[in-house]
Amino acid sequence: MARKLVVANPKGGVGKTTTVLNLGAALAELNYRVLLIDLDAQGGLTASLGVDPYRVQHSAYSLLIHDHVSLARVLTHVGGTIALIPASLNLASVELKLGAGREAVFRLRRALDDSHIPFDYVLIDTPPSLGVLTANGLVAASELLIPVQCRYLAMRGVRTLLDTLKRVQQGLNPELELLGILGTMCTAESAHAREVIDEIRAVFPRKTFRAVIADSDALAESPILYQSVLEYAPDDPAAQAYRALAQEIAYERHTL
Amino acid sequence: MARKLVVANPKGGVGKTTTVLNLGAALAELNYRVLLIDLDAQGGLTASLGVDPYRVQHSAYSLLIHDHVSLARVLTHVGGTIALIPASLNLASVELKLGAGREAVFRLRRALDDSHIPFDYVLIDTPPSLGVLTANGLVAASELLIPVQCRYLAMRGVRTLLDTLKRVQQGLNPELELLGILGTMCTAESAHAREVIDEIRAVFPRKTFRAVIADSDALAESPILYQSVLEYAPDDPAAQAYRALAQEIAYERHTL
Ligand SMILES: Nc1ncnc2c1ncn2[C@@H]1O[C@H](COP(=O)(O)OP(=O)(O)OP(=O)(O)O)[C@@H](O)[C@H]1O
Ligand SMILES: Nc1ncnc2c1ncn2[C@@H]1O[C@H](COP(=O)(O)OP(=O)(O)OP(=O)(O)O)[C@@H](O)[C@H]1O
Ligand SMILES: [Mg+2]
Ligand SMILES: [Mg+2]
Repeated sequence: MARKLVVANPKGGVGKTTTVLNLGAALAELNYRVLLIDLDAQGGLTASLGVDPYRVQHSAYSLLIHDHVSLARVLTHVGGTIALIPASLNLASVELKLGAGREAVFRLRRALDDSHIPFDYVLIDTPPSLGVLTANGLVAASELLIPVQCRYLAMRGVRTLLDTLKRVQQGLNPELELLGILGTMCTAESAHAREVIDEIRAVFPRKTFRAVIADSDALAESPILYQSVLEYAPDDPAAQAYRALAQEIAYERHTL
Repeated sequence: MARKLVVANPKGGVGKTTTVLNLGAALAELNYRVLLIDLDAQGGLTASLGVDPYRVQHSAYSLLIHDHVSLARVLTHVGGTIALIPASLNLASVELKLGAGREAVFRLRRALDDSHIPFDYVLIDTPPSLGVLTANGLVAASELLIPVQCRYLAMRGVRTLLDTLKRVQQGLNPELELLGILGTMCTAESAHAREVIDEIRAVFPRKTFRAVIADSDALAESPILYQSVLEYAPDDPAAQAYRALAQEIAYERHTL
């Protein structure tokens, strides 16, 4: 039974896509079979893996809109033990097409439940909003990872997201648990970043990962070559940090 | 007749809110009367000005949902020559409430056209998406400013945004022009950031502002004290960069 993680935070630019890409690669390095799912119409994850979201034939859109589309037809292997369900531009129209009914947010969960392909981890990337696409991720997953940029403005959104988590747990998906909060873009030299990570640890003492991702050019560059930072700059501190995160998640399972 | 600027980019975390806050403050320093409008349900701009988006009585929501609500009732003065139309959490429900009809995206424009309050500049902050809220901003404004973070993943979205601009110009708002592209979080020491800004200038030669905003802790810290960076750290390079941007916009008007 695969562990299904959704990486979400409605605040933009906090490292959701970067975390799915590099945590996925780090878990694959530990020899786990990993499925990555891109629910963001902008397709940052898809593009970072060398697939063009403008031209892709089958995507997450097919899974959400059409009944009984098999996972095997939509996914594409991107190297090692990693497979991808890509995003496409038309994901942007899903919200209007599916409407606001309860059924609309169960589409991805049903598609994953119907599939018998063996994976150890499913990582779901979400857009910076709390609409139908992110809701599909929150309902399909059983663990939530929240990346938080070490800046004040990014901290504000965590409270709202935890309120959303409670509502999802009470209704749509009682098994969804908070896996943890990940500090991202935490530059050691920046006093402000240190203050923010200390504040996050103080407010959420048992829910913050030990691993913290520092600012790193290599992280921003690796998608240009369709690589994770683990392949692009294996000894970069950010690559080491994502490896440490993968071990914390795989070996010390601490859903809180 | 006020100049109406919308600051938009569906990529998250590129400095939209930071630009509206600090460009607004820099224009007010030049003694212009400035109206800031927060269309993001997360309310980063609103919170940065000391107004609580969770408790505010009147907000942009009232303007978009109700007919004939006057601007005067919704706006609040936040110091100097700056007024704010705050965001509230219920903005998140606007998309479903207004539906997908043509009228849905003209709500803000009508509210601004009906008002006779004299402003020199209206700056509109938008959420990281291309839904009804951002569309209201694109239809209400006559100039578009696109902040682009100096990272590869953030560059990808510019092409899609310019496609959206063309569609808006051909249909909903023919007077909307591209005011310019602003490089943000461009650290001088980072080779990657320099490559990205050079690439942006090469691809959009006459559309990129001379002013570039470097990485700066002061920018991330100033919202904690409900201040712009111009008040919080007047001599910080980021404060100087936003002053230079304001002068470029006010005195060299170069819609392209
Ligand atoms: N630790 C880091 N150091 C430096 N740059 C980073 C780091 N993490 C992410 N980035 C860069 O910052 C930008 C934002 O990251 P990313 O796109 O992963 O965030 P996101 O939360 O997925 O954004 P969105 O809300 O738009 O989906 C990207 O250009 C990425 O390459
Ligand atoms: N030049 C800069 N240097 C350092 N930090 C910055 C800079 N510009 C913005 N920031 C910080 O980066 C984060 C993202 O900026 P901001 O929230 O303005 O982006 P945004 O595009 O409005 O995000 P969203 O897509 O979530 O609305 C904030 O915490 C902000 O304080
Ligand atoms: Mg993303
Ligand atoms: Mg913002």
